[in-house]
Amino acid sequence: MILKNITLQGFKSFADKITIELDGSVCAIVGPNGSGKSNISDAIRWVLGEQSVKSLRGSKMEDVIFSGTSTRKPSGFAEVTLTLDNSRELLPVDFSEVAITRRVYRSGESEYFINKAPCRLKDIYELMMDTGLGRDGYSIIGQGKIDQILYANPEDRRSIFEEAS
Amino acid sequence: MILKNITLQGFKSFADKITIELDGSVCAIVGPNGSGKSNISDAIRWVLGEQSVKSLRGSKMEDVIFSGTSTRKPSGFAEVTLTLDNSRELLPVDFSEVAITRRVYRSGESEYFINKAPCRLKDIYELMMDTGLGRDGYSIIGQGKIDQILYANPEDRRSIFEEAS
Amino acid sequence: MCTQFSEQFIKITESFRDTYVSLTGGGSANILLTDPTDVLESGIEIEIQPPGKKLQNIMLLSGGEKAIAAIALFFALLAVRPAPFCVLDEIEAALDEGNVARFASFLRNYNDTQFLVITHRRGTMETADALYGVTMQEKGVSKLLSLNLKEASQ
Amino acid sequence: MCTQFSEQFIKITESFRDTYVSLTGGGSANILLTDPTDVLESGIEIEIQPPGKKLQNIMLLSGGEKAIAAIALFFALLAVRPAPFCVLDEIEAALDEGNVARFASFLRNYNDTQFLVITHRRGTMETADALYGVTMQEKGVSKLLSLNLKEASQ
Ligand SMILES: Nc1ncnc2c1ncn2[C@@H]1O[C@H](COP(=O)(O)OP(=O)(O)OP(=O)(O)O)[C@@H](O)[C@H]1O
Ligand SMILES: Nc1ncnc2c1ncn2[C@@H]1O[C@H](COP(=O)(O)OP(=O)(O)OP(=O)(O)O)[C@@H](O)[C@H]1O
Ligand SMILES: [Mg+2]
Ligand SMILES: [Mg+2]
Repeated sequence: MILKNITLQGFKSFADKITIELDGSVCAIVGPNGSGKSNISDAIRWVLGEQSVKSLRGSKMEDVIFSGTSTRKPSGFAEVTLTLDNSRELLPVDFSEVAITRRVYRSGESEYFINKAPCRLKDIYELMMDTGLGRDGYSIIGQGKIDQILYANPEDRRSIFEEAS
Repeated sequence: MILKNITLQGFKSFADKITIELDGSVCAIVGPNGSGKSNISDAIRWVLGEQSVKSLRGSKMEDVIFSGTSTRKPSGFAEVTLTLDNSRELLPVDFSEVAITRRVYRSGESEYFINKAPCRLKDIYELMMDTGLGRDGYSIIGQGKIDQILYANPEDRRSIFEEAS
Repeated sequence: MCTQFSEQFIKITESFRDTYVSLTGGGSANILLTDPTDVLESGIEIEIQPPGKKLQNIMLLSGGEKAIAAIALFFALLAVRPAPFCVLDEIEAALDEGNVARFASFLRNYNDTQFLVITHRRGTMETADALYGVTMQEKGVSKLLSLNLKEASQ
Repeated sequence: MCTQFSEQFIKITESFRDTYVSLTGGGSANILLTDPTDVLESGIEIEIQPPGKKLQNIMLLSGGEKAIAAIALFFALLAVRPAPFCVLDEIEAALDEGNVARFASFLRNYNDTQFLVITHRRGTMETADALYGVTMQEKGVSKLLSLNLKEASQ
């Protein structure tokens, strides 16, 4: 069980800081339409370095920052922290626990941290490389997207196989 | 309640002749994955004159004919009859009940009937014109297709409105 | 021509506002011309405000919120251009139980149109007048089971 | 290069056959090279035979049958290129109750990968180790409810 918890603050509909302790090998997220479930999936994608706003269902990166309601002001920034268990030394660092943090301000300025130490986006990519995660496309399947694995024309499908190879 | 019943024979997975009496203003069709529910929707589309094999989920018109199983031979033809109540004189014919039949043989030869009298496909179109049915796109919504009404770019959406106009 | 489009457009827009409120129990929806000065050439934008939320671009809506907006638009078009029957294949798949219940009662109360709905949602089954079970006892061959409403929504 | 692709391709194909059978309780699946003489340039075709039915082109499969094939392929790729965790957002939406039950037990028995599944299907909820409820008591603001498994699958 590699994911220990995820903390969201100001990320999309998660205006207030929320920490989700992931206590199991199968964790189910449930709730009504529009409550914020897929936003959690977006948060994981984002903290692992997703740069395509389209994959985050937005039109600009600022769309991930809580935009306010009739009773709440918009947030000034969005921040997500994903904490991973590294006791099996899957990640190439010396910590038994690794917290990856990404923050973006309305100005567009971004900050990245590994265990609270500032780093670059590139460092997060390199950390996650070879884990099968982050940018590979098939460890995070978005809503309505499962069929795409079949619909790609034969040449596209083949490139999925080559990536797996 | 305009639909009285639908009869399918040799149409896709409906190898044997089946008649569905449609006794209500809200009729629900239920059953396991792959049992044949959407095939009924295809049958209605087809008998009303659908010519696009893609809209029927096939690659050629012959794909609508029952293709056999390990224990059953393929059918030589597919036939669908849709019976409509015309007591409110919605359709421009003198019958109080109108049965529309379409048949296709493996040879590709097609036959069309209105109340058992042979006619052309064109006659079926003309019969159904002005009822809001058959070729308009939004009285039969296929599986997975409801979102398309929103995703079309602004110009495409506008053409839907113009059609409605 | 331009007037006819404007009239129909207004009818559809008003109808859309009504259908959206019936389906969501609150909230609002609107259709705008991207270029109001050029009715004939303008594209159209859809704005949705789910109950209690801010007005948003369709892209940011959740899967279920988009589906409800699409269903509302479909019924708005139907109101302006009625059809004697409609076939709906699992269109409420993305809706949660509460939204399915509203969708089902909307269908129930819709006069002058007969609906054939393919569904696996209990809420929709419960408001149907008649239930038809399709099965394949013999593999690859469809047959019909007549069902009573009680046993299907176990 | 060509050998490496062939080896991985064989692994994925074998894995796909296994995952498809586990998910459907029968039936078979296969991946073919459209041009077996040119391994590197060939496209790939997927053949599916749902339990008891004939081998078919993916296009003729039902919505649920396609979804199961896609899920099986996803797991086949995962087996060959493991990931420590996966996030699955309502991927079993099109599955009937029987297929959901098989999907849920497949997840349950899958070792070495942690799954975060967003779902509204009871079968999936029932096999989860932990359940997290997301709600918006204050409109537009998400919060978490801790849920026990009994109350969520009412
Ligand atoms: N930047 C933002 N600020 C505030 N709210 C946002 C922001 N981005 C998205 N949202 C809102 O988050 C809500 C929930 O989205 P999400 O896609 O997570 O829902 P969901 O629980 O997955 O629903 P469904 O079951 O319908 O898929 C949407 O109403 C959306 O408008
Ligand atoms: N010409 C044909 N001959 C025999 N079987 C066919 C033919 N065309 C389609 N089928 C089969 O009909 C089956 C049922 O299709 P259908 O799409 O109606 O299922 P469904 O009940 O809607 O399922 P779901 O709940 O998954 O959407 C498929 O397995 C398909 O292979
Ligand atoms: Mg969602
Ligand atoms: Mg179907």
